[in-house]
Amino acid sequence: MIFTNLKMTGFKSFAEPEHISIDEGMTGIVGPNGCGKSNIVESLRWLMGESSAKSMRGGELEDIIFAGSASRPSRNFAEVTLTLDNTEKKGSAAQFADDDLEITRRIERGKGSSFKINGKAVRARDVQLLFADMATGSRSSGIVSQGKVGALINAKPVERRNLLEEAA
Amino acid sequence: MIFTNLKMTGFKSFAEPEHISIDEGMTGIVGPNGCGKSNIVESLRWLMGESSAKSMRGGELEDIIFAGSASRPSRNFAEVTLTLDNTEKKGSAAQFADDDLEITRRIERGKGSSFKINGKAVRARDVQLLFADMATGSRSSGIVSQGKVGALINAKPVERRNLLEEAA
Amino acid sequence: GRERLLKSFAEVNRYFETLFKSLFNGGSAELTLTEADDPLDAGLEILASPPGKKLQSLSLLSGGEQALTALALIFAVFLTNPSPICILDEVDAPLDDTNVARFCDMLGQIAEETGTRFIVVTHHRLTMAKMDRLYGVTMEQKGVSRIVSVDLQTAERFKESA
Amino acid sequence: GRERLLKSFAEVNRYFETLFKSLFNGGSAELTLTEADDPLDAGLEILASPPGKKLQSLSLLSGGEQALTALALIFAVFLTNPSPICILDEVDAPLDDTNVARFCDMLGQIAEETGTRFIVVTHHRLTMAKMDRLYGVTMEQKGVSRIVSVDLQTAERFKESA
Ligand SMILES: Nc1ncnc2c1ncn2[C@@H]1O[C@H](COP(=O)(O)OP(=O)(O)OP(=O)(O)O)[C@@H](O)[C@H]1O
Ligand SMILES: Nc1ncnc2c1ncn2[C@@H]1O[C@H](COP(=O)(O)OP(=O)(O)OP(=O)(O)O)[C@@H](O)[C@H]1O
Ligand SMILES: [Mg+2]
Ligand SMILES: [Mg+2]
Repeated sequence: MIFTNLKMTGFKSFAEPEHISIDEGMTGIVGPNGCGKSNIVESLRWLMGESSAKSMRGGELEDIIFAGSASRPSRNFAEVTLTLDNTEKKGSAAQFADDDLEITRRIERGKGSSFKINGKAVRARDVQLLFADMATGSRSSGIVSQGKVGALINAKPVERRNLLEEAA
Repeated sequence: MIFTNLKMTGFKSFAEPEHISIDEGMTGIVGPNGCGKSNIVESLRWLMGESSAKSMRGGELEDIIFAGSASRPSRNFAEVTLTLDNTEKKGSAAQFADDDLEITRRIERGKGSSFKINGKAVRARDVQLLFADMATGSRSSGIVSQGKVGALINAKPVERRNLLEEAA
Repeated sequence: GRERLLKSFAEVNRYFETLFKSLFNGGSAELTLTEADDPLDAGLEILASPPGKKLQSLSLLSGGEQALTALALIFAVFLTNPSPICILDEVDAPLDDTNVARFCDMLGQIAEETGTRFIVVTHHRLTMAKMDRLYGVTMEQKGVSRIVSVDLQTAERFKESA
Repeated sequence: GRERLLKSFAEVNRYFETLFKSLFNGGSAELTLTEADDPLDAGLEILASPPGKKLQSLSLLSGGEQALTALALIFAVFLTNPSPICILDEVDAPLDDTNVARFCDMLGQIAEETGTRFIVVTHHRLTMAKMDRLYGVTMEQKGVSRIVSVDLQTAERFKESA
């Protein structure tokens, strides 16, 4: 499975629909402090099934919905969509006939979140397993959030081993 | 009291005598990773009476003595000297007649550390009080070690208040 | 004890709100003591709203915004009792160029007001450019540190070679 | 369970020693499990000796050396089970230019071997220069983020203006 595109709307500071195309090699994301770079990282982790609001700097999961700013009122929902190229149909992706998979997570105020794969409702667990099958997921070693390197350095030896096991 | 010069020998990676002149305004310290910049900061905190080896990245206080490298054997002592301009003779500095004060701390392997002011032996407490009188000291708010800003951000509210009280 | 704590807290809070505004070129922030039967057991909460953004707890801000806000707090405490020396070890690491520039300007102002002498360890080109002088630390001989005076061009090459 | 843990630990250790040497251009490092009756309760200790320096526990190294060593560990775990995507948020913050260059080279090699696509959030000019493409995130409207494709010059101006 190849990751090809990440789209978000209403997610944290991304009030309007925005997307980032995920191409081969290395893609850099730049911008001033507070412009939204880490929010992009968190949108992918949330899509992969992250259920801890605290690990995304929030108090509750609804904190990820655009809360409004000086220039605009808050929104009522947040939606993130990841597009995957499934032409190879390997592993747990073989269950899907389509060449492209669109995985969507959506949350509405007061309603909780829901997952879809190519428009069909699925459970959080199905999405988490799909990613785990690709050796990835919101807690995998390949997703290094801001400050995580420092946390690994300062962790006690037992916590450090747990950090790695979460990943391995 | 004005800080004018910091000299160190045998302190961590400073095998040979080195010094940094402390002039008015802002002095920058630069260099590649691991070249010794934070060691300079720690040498001043140690001179001011820092007694926690852990807060200087060590296991015991003797860890601050140059431990040797591929190019040179270890040393048996570490010594740091701070020069102060005392022409104004204010506060607890008034007890000293000299226009210049040299505060020295020295540690020898197996012997523990000793303090001197202008050649006269004093206790650690005398040095700590002298600095406290100038609103400074190894734990004061004006000495921000590498990673301390991150620690303040991640601290629980009660720890954060303690951090500030240590300083105020 | 309690009264002195509340008085010193109020003074730090005043400096904090002022420094925050000048570091962020706007916005507002405040400190609050958490609920506790005894103020001596209270914790310190930090609320901040960078220009144009909602007031939030420190934990919801970006990495750089958190660092800049924490520096406003550290210097608010510093100003209640300024000392002749202030040493900063790579505090500018998470800041972008605009915030680094405003931070260095604040240090310069404090230096003028209090006469404090600053020692600033940095990897940031912009910070180096704003210093009054630079010392480079080298390890020509592996594991052995030496200190030399450097100018800005040498410093820029310095931080690049190990 | 125990046997699988020790086997996976040995594999991570092998990758770790190799990655450390390539990131530090020499030196050596190793992982050890701390004493415990049950390896499943053991902690992970990291010992490292950058070129020309003595073997020390991670805590005695410099800020940048600690970060580079931790990255060697993170990618050692990654290589035991590579995934199609890897996202790094400002992991290069404490690194000097030489270490940043070696780190980006390592990412490039991993990308070639495993086909992993990397997303790298950074403030570091050198990292930007080594990326295959750049996206800039802006907040023209306060508090509202937008994403645009940028080239290196625009990116350099970008990170400077807020
Ligand atoms: N629910 C929300 N609604 C609106 N804005 C939000 C929401 N949650 C967070 N934000 C804003 O998003 C901004 C943080 O963005 P982010 O952490 O992505 O910045 P960044 O680009 O990573 O910056 P840095 O370089 O400092 O790490 C903050 O200013 C915060 O106020
Ligand atoms: N007792 C000692 N004897 C010899 N070398 C030591 C001793 N203690 C620490 N060191 C060495 O000093 C170096 C650390 O220096 P320091 O922390 O000052 O680096 P730095 O310039 O601040 O780097 P960075 O930019 O990464 O923060 C380490 O490589 C460490 O091995
Ligand atoms: Mg960020
Ligand atoms: Mg350092």
